[in-house]
Amino acid sequence: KKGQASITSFFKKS
Amino acid sequence: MFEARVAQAEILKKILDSVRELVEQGNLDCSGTGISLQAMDSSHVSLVALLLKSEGFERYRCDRSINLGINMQSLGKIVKTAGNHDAITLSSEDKGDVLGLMFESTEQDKVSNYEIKLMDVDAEQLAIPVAEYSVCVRMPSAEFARITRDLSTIGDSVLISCTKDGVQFSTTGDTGSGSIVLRQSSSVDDEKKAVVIEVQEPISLSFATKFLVQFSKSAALNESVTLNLGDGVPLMVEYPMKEMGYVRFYLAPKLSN
Repeated sequence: KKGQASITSFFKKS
Repeated sequence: MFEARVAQAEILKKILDSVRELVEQGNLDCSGTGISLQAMDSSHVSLVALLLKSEGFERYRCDRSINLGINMQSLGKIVKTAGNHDAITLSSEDKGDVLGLMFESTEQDKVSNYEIKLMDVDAEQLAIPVAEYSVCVRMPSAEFARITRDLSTIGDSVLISCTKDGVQFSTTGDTGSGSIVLRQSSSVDDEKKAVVIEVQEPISLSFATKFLVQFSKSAALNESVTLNLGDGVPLMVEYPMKEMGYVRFYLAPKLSN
């Protein structure tokens, strides 16, 4: 079973 | 003062159609170089990055950088009322609280003016690092739409596996499974119909089907779409818009728990 990653775990606040 | 005029409303309609289902509201960042928008979907799984370069406009003026907080649904609905060949001028005063839209028919016998109230959009601006992608696939955008739609009838995630021999889209659901392989076109008369696969390293990643379906609805923007995949980075789906800029979608992968 795979879990959905969040985009914010790849792109950080600028 | 901000003012931007596009010769044909059609392009704005297509752009708004491609993002407004994913993005409820966003900040249009207007500067001397153009208009950009960055926004996540409500579940923070995907991100839309839109760039409209100043050169892409018939007329463009932006004296100082401004953020226009916009409800994308409202903007989409208003722009939809313009004729495809109408010219559209967007405008806003430096400290204004509305975005003005003026539509002019080609015969210049009809002029429509609208205003949309600006809103405070509390959107985190994210830094998108330049990624090294292992794979870049360029394919007809209609084909990408077809594949995502077909597989969405079966499963809620799609595994994209790519080697230099081809790219495979596969899914599994309660009712069964399916897979579609596209091979690199050997010789194509029409560049736009080509499937071109560039592979630094083979890769396999899973993504939520519903987002791929959403992205693929942007097919009207360009006959070709590129999918960029890399280990440890979100999928980047790009629809270039000739001299105007691009619409890019980023999608976080599904990861093994």
